[in-house]
Amino acid sequence: YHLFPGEPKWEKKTLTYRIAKYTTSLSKLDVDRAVDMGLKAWSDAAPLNFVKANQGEADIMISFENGDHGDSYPFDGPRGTLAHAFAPGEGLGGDTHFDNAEKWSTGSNGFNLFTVAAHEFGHALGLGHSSDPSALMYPTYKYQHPIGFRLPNDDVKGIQTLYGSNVSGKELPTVPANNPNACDSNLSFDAVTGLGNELLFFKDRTFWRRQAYLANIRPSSIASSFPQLMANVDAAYEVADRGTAYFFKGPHYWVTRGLITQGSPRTIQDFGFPNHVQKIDAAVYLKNTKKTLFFVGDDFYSYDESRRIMEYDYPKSIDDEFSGVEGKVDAAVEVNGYIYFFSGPKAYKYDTEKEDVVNVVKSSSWIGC
Amino acid sequence: APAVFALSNWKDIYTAKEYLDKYYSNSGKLQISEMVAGSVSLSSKLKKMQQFFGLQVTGKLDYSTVSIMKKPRCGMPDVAN
Repeated sequence: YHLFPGEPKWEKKTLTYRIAKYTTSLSKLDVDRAVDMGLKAWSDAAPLNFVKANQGEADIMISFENGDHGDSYPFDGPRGTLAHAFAPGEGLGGDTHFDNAEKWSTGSNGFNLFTVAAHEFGHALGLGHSSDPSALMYPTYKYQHPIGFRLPNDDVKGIQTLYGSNVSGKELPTVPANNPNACDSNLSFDAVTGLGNELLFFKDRTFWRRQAYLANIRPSSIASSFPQLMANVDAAYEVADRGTAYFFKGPHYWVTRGLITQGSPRTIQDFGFPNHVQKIDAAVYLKNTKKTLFFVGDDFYSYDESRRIMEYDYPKSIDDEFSGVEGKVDAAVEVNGYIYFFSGPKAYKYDTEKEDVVNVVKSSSWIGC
Repeated sequence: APAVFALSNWKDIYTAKEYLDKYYSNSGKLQISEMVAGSVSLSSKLKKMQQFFGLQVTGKLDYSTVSIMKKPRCGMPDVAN
């Protein structure tokens, strides 16, 4: 790896970024996701946090540009130069530009935006080009699959030279010491949510990531991906068409895009709960109706995501509405049109058309047991 | 063809000039005449690039050097300014 002369780096560990101009060749959501994952490649390896700004100046201003765009490094049309970024510093420092003339892609047919973004953010954080062909910071383009991507060693050494490692001298524990025994048949979950094309299952300080149809499910520590949540998540849900997820603990919630937290925690009163509600047990977003159901004790509320208001004539009784689901609702998630309720060691598959439970399995079977 | 070139395809010569001016420009840009007649500056830039990419360091514009120059890449210089 190489650093820039004078080894410029950010003195702060939490950096803001803003996508000021999008490309016409990908949806905003795809660009947001690629950028989030490109940043996460670095925050997984070093104690860095990235917070998305939606207006004004940010440390890392990101934009898709054509030809001469005012920074004396004009782009050259399709192929050739794909993007560039500036070393850490005020003003232009850290800014990252992509050539809008390229055919950007979320896959391998065209230039994979995650691959190029992750490389450019290496520059924005203070890394020059590496002469190691296996490194992400090697100058020429080489497709990287975003799912399961792990930063090559050469890049990890470079970024940790500048910012240290996530924990002093040790690899971050991906599985915390008291990792609950996944195949304990009494295993229950604290929260379950979709996130992109994965399902996340939370328990104590651990969470499992499951891709829709893949068996490889491995536990991670919540602290490693959600440092602000640490442990004991009460509830979580994702509004997939907004690419936004919500995580709840006590009277607070956090908003994330992918695994990147957007700003500081907020109070659940934002949703319009009555003041006596200080914690929710579970939450699930229903794609068809665009409503989020919040479960609190024996009752549930319905929040209209389109109008962003709590619906009237709620709360209603869970027993009345969801017959067949027994016990307190710990977690809930919608998959392929069915609502899955997790209550203690059992998971209830609820068919909203039949208005009845159509299957009951062990909760732990969802993480491969 | 001038000693510095193992090939005389004019398009490649322009590709090489643009590439070296962009990514190895810390000692100034090249003249097209240098590209044809060769020069110390050109040879040293080529050597720097060949060394960076782990190629045989010849100072000559050979096929393996030109093929790297044609690959899509990041716009940041390899020799940091």
